Amino acid sequence: QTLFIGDQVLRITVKSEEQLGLLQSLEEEQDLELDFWLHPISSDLPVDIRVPFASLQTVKVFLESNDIPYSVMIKDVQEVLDKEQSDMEANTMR
Amino acid sequence: ERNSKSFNFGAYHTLETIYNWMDTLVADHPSLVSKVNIGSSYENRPMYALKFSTGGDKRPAIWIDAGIHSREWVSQATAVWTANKIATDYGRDASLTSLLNNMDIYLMIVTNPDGYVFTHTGNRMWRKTRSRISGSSCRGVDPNRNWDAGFGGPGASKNPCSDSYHGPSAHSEVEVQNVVDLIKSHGNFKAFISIHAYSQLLMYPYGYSCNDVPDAPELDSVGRSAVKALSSLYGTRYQVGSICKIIYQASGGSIDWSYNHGIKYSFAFELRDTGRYGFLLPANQIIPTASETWLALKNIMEYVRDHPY
Repeated sequence: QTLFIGDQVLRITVKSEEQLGLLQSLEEEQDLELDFWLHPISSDLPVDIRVPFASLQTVKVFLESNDIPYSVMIKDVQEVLDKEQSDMEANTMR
Repeated sequence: ERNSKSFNFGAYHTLETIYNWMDTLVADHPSLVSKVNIGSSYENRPMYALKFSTGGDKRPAIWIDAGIHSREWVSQATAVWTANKIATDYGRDASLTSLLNNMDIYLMIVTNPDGYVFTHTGNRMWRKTRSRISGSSCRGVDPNRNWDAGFGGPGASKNPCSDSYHGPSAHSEVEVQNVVDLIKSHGNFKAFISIHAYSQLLMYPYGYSCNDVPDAPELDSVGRSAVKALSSLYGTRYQVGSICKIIYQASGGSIDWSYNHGIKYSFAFELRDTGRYGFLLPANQIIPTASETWLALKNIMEYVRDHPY
């Protein structure tokens, strides 16, 4: 299984078309290996991105330097997956 | 797990467990439920739809599919719960009974079986099919960008490494082609409902175009009624609208194809939540999600039953 240790899901609220464009450019940055759960389409809609641990600092600096508000939706993806897995195993045992 | 009465609907399950459970459902309700093998996936797994029918030949039918995007686990889990609900409520719920005395329901619980298996064995975040792409090291096509409806247009990617890759051609994915073949060969589907997650939306065509479909006012009204029913259980809020207007332009989607194929009542759900867990919705929300979604599904199906065309 691919591990997602330290990966976070960020919820981003864009305030302008300019910020939307910046997020769309982020989508093109394949090196960051971002996983867009909700894509940057409209300034009316939130954008959710799973950010690999290795890219977290880069992405957060990018957002902060462009004054793009965000919150951490999932602090550690692997923790949630581990809980999901243990729930499944407990159910199987039951 | 072989006993359908002890099956835990409030848990996520592997494909093998779901398929085994489908057999027990059929065994428990042999006069109502049958399993239809609509073909095989890219990795040669069988693709099963559950057919709920009280008889007749090619009665007007309702299609419901779940799990076309493999990582949206609450979709498949909701479909399992829904299958059990239909089977157990027939003969008890007057409205559902009258519906099934006039129409058939086809329910495909895992529309992307290869992807679903891969989410359990390789990468929980996998969304696409598992097909190999000529000339690329990346695998998989977004099966909800692969339908012959505005194929290759805005909102789909031509990059095989993208999660929204539309594929080399329309219906290139055997999983999509299998559904298309069933719908076409049956020829009497009146509704086509696709279940996704997340965002709490009920959508109707189009996704590939932002122009209103001719039936938009009616579909909007049906959608709003369904969402009202859904919200009555726990107060969960849903938005209603065309795919393009409510989320974004997305071409090659299933309900655009079904609508263009003549299935007027084409809808897509995006289930819970709106941004706490996203694709990782905790299992303790499966039953509440399925229960509220059932009210919306039933509302739509009743409307379809009462408005023949």
